[in-house]
Amino acid sequence: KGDILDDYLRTDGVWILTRNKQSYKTNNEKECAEKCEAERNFNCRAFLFTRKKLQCLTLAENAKMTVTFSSTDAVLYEKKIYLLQCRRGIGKDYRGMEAKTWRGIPCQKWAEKTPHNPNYTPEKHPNAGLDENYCRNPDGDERGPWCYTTDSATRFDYCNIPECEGQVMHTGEGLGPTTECMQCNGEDYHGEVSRTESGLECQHWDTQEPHMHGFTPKHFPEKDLKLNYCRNPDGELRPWCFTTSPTKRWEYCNIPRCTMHPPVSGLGSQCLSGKGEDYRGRIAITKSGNACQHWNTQFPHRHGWIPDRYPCKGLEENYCRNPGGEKRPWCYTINSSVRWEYCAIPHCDGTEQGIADVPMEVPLPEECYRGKGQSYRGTTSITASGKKCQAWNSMFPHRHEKTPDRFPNADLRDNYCRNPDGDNSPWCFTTDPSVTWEYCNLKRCDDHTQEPATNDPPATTEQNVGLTTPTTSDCINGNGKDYRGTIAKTGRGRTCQEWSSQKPHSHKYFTPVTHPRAGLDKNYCRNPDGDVNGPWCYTTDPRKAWEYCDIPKCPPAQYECGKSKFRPKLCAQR
Amino acid sequence: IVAGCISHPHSWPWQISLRTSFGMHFCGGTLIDPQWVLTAAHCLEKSSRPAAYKVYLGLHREGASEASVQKRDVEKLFKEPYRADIALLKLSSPAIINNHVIPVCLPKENSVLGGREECYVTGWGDTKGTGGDGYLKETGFPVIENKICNRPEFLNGRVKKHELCAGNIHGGTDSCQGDSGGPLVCLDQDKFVQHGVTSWGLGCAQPMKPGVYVRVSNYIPWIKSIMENH
Repeated sequence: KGDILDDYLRTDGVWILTRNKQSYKTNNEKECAEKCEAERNFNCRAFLFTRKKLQCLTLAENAKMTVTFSSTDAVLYEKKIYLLQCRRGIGKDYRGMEAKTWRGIPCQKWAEKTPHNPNYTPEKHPNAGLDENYCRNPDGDERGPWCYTTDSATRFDYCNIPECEGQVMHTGEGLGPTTECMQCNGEDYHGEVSRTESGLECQHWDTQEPHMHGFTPKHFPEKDLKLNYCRNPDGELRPWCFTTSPTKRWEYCNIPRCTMHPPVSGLGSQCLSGKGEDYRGRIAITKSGNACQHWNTQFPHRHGWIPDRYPCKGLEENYCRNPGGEKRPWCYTINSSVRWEYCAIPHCDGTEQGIADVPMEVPLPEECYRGKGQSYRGTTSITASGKKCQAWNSMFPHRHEKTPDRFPNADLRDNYCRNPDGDNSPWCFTTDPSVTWEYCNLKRCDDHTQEPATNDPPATTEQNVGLTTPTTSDCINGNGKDYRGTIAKTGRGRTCQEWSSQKPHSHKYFTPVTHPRAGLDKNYCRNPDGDVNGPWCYTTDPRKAWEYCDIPKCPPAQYECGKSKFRPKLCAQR
Repeated sequence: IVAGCISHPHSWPWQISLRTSFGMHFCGGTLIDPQWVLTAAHCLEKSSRPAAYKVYLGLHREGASEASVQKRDVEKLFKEPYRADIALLKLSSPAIINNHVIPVCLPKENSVLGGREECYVTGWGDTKGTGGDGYLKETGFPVIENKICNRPEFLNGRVKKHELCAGNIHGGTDSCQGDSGGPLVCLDQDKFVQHGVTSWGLGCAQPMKPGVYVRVSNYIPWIKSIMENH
């Protein structure tokens, strides 16, 4: 477990009156919890801690069993397991207070010998919670908790303990629901198991030691990557975690499987609603008419959506499905040159016949918005300053009220830019904790200038960007080939001859005509031949044909790394 | 680059072309400082002599006919000492920083990418018939967490922790031969940061076979020390 106190329900300012208790002196609540765990005199169900006196009282009873009254300095911690009114799986850890069989016969106390002499007693099984005559499952019986009965004709019988249905509601206010078992692949598992199946402790998701990884809470805010609890953020077979062992990067966890299965919605499953993840209809042909490949085959396309691995995704036959949160149902096709395509599924409201489906190669008209962008339904999810958008149904890092259920017509899908509140343009909450929201990186359609298509011939460099910016200042970079300053004297003080002149020195190799791009203007020092020693010139001294100029080096260029002067296309094929 | 598109000219001003002394392009690289280029070590296998290589900067066309092109000799080359596929080239003289030649940003030491970043690769490499040959192409796709990439149906444990992989699950677009040594950059706020050096792949753009890139953030101390000491 992540934290010993996670197993307890905390209530401030409460004292409970109990008979069976033990007093200790501890420095904090955690130490007190450790005392409770180690208590040998009775089953410790709760503890009280007083901050001023640092008094720790381990208790055999909890608030359900006895009277409570207020006490400002006290904090009551009750073991959640003793507050559960339902059983998880076969109920081996059921510690509730049901004390009669399913037929209504009162249970015999586990410590008594009549009317039945029990094999399972508190002495023999001190950790099985055999208190009073409560239903228990000390032997791991598949049919759940049971008890010896007070009917001499019936030695034992089973109790009617309800199964915790996915979401286990603990008693007590202020404690939210916690999923203690998993459905399907455990993608919705929110429980607190934090050890792997081989017993290794899990690494905290927000640390990079001992294993560096990308599954951070910051990057996956909706995946509930809390503490070091086992989770399934990547569609694995079941929940897992990175381990604290340097030699084992990650391992699966053993999470009990819920016996109740989530219902598949009836109406929605036969037609397209939302992204069609619950579509369970029998359409098996793509929008362009390709027949679908069977999910359980690997031909013609190899893939990872193997039905056995994903029992809840409905990967039957070759029907169109959306197992991975795509835009809508799709399938691999039997056409070896078309790996996959979307399917045309009738919309549940009958208004669309999948007409929104477009082949992935055709860009969607989603790079601009009209008006204030309230009708914008594109998939841009980057703000004007380049921040990534927070998902609308996520409350991390920003809590907000612009949720899909409150704005059902605003299409608040994923983390796409939207304008649910009539703002000036589409916007989103950002994933940057310091910036609540920003407008998105979108243009108004009427301002939009068409980008060249992928296969358009590229414009020439000269048309788009012109020539290299020459150095017009009186300094040189490198060998000064790009120097375009106005120094016109050599290093020894001689005046330069004009490049277009043939007097006093006649020359034919370096003239404005032969080197039109070399900047051979007037009599300025230049380096038309890339001389490693830098710019030079013919001199006006008849005795000296040419000489180097003495031009200072430019200071290092100031630049901002990673910032281009020309906007990239950012073309991506997904 | 398979699929993707022809980039806007000079929109990736840190991209360099690594060439033979005769001027033939064979690998990419990235300008990380006016006088330093980051590339893949396997691009330097043919010769350990710096004189065997030339670096072209500021170009969009592989033909390098633009006036913006700067050419530099390689003064020194440094391969990562533990044989990771990453290397540094010191140019004979600093590149001139202008609108066409700008260094990329490097990531913080050991910074990690989440499994969702949209990143971009560029190069003049093989297009596998998808067009744009001879021009600097680009394509974008997400980084895939190593755990996923190492699944049996993907790269089956071949990806080491000093590497990262990126691509589309269904393939279709990828870096390819000739793009090696070039950058995988991701937008961080308003700057591009180089997180990967194009290294290897199983074919190009194959389904479930994303490309593999050297994880630059693991080599920041090495890069710094080489640049400071040379």
